[in-house]
Amino acid sequence: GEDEEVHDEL
Amino acid sequence: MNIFRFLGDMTHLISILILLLKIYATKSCSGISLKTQELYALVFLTRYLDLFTDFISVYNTVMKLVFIASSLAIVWCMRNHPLVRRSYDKQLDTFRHYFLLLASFLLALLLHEKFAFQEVLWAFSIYLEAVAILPQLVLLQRSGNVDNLTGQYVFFLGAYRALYIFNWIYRYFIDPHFTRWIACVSGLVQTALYADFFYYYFISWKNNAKLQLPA
Repeated sequence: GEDEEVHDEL
Repeated sequence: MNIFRFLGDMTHLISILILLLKIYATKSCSGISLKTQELYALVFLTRYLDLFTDFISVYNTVMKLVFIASSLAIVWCMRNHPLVRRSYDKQLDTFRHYFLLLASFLLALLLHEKFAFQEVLWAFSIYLEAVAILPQLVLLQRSGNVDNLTGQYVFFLGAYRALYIFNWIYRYFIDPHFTRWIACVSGLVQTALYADFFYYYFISWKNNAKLQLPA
């Protein structure tokens, strides 16, 4: 779900 | 993506290219801590577990592959390349980095975004990266004079996370719900550890003198 925070930073 | 984070990633990439240049051009790793390089390889391997599960962008995937491949290549070179390994300051690189591993892992078990395998390892990689430079800084203090490429390498390595702090500030202003406390606090600690190095780096730049760290 969108609460699943994806780590978009390196 | 914002300019601060992009500049941060480029600065990080430059630091790695400088180190690769030093090792390739001089066939020497004198002044470089193998322990720090091993910790960085572990940081990338534990942080980029989502490499094949979460696709963010081509840029993100390519950079992750570059960071993993370069850190492993540097560790391999320092351990196995006949010329490079001979120049390794083994007797100076004595920081007990296993404590850093243990402390980071224990902290990750306590403080993480979610108690899931990938998230605990992600937090571990964040904490480990913050302290991974310590063996390198101790080695520089012990080895006295610092050659230019090594000095530049550490400088860019420290500067990259400082730029990431601006990235977090910027992202917070854009979206107040954006909170990355783990990465942000860890990034502040990481950058603070470079404070004295930055000071002596600035002095050597101002006086146009050799970089000298006090013993």
